[in-house]
Amino acid sequence: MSQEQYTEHLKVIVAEKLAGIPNFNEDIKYVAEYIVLLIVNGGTVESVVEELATLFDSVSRDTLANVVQTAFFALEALQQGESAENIVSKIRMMNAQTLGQPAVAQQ
Amino acid sequence: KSKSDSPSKMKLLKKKIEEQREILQKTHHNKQQ
Repeated sequence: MSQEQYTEHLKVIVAEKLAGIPNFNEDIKYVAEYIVLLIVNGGTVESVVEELATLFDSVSRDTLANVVQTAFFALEALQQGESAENIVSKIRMMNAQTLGQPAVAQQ
Repeated sequence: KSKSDSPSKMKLLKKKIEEQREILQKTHHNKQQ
């Protein structure tokens, strides 16, 4: 997979994670793109969280750190061959639990 | 604080995205040389 494909997949994954933040009213596509760009440009969890905290002061640092940490884990998982769809579905399950909705019933 | 989807914040975010894209392009360009 090319660098571009990794970043495109990562954007989708990060957007999904951002969608799980309650009362987050920003355009998640742009925020996801920004997070991914910061990461691919060599940012660390700390530096990316720091940057986001200056922009989104209404969101707690813990929440931002959780998003960024997930992005790093997702990138690692993608590089190890896990599909973006699989990662997104895991995040959806976690989001559903966080938002108090029942996760998709397993057969 | 109410909704933070202000146009100025969006503008700032887009500007920052552009800056990061430029950094990425420069890095990519340098790697190819």
